Amino acid sequence: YVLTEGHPKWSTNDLTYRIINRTPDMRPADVDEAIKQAFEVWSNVTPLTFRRIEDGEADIMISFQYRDHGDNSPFDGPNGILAHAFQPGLRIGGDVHFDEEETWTKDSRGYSLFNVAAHELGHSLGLSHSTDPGALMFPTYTYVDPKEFHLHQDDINGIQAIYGPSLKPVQPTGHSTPEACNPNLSFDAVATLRGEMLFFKDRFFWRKHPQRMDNGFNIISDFWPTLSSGIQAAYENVEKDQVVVFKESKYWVLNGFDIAYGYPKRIHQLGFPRTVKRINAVFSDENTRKTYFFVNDKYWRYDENTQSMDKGYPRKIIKDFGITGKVDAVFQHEDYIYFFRGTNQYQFDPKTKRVVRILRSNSWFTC
Amino acid sequence: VPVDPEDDTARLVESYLNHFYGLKTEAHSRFRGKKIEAVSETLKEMQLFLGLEVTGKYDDETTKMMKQPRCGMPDIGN
Repeated sequence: YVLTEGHPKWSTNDLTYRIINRTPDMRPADVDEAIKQAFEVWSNVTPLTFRRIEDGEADIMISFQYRDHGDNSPFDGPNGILAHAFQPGLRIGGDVHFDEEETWTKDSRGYSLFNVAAHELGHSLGLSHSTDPGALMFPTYTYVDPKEFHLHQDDINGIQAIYGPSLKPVQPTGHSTPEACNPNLSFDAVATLRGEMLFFKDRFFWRKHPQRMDNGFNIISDFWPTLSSGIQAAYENVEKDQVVVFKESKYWVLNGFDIAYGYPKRIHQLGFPRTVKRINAVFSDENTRKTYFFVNDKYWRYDENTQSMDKGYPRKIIKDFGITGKVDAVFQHEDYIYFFRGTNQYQFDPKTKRVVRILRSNSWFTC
Repeated sequence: VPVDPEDDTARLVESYLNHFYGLKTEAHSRFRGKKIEAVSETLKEMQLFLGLEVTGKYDDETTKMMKQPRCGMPDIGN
């Protein structure tokens, strides 16, 4: 995180805000709710309180503006610059301006007013941009469903460096951004995609191209806004050029970077019994067109041609793959199957039916 | 007269670095080499800040990042 130059801060913890005007893109009540939730992001982790006033000069004045609006920082029309805010201080200090030429919404369409407001209020309170790509104060826009939003640990550290900890008995904590070269890295899911490899972790994924040096770090919702976080299993259907991703008892089909119409669907439509609540890992053998689903210590085999589960399943994973316990993730690469469990990766040879090598989970990354 | 796409990208890069990284280059600097060096050094600052490969050149990843919707506040400086 970065504190604004000169470390400006409010001299009181009890601040006021006023919404001067509202975008016509949203219902007034939705604008008010988005702004209120954005303030709560910060009041939840500090001693700060925010009270809305209807008239007069508030500490933080919030408005929607067009192009050149008199503060020497003109907006640039749709996309590009979405908003800006000023550091703590009198008059324009603390104020937040949104670019009215954006499409403001309360969901993943256009730009989420909640997400942008939460970021801008970080500036109003004395934070500058963070270099942590998972932090709210990172400069570029990322959609996170307000219901699933958790302030990142980097942001919490930053704002508490200015105003101190929350007065709550239990200090709130946040996620940290996973690092590709952390030897303790484990994955939620892995899959291939058109010759690349996708490694999913929390809200993030790496798009690793075998020939490229960089590890291709990305935020899931930058590609699939409604998927947001916590993908638990994923596989590539090479013949259909699709990736199928699983989260709890639902799954989505991705055509490249578009979510296919009519999803999510329930995993039980694939033939799982009601007792199965989620999939731990999955891969599809492009030679046999058979897809293997791993659930706890068992696995099912699905026939992509007949679109149905094969008879005689589930079977024990240990019996056929020599791996004990639950699998985090799995994918097929060339003639081997790679099982991921915690920080270990097991290279399995389906011809000899043996694990031929044990690697670190992040061995595919350039470290 | 169609603008050379290279110029278009160069304009995007210079405007972005100017706005968010305090790039100081006189619009028509007589010392072209000096200007190129200033852009390259500031580009490295931007690539480092935003977690890109630090090359000092505007490659695809860098110009893609510059086109991302974002906050209007500078990343470095006031």
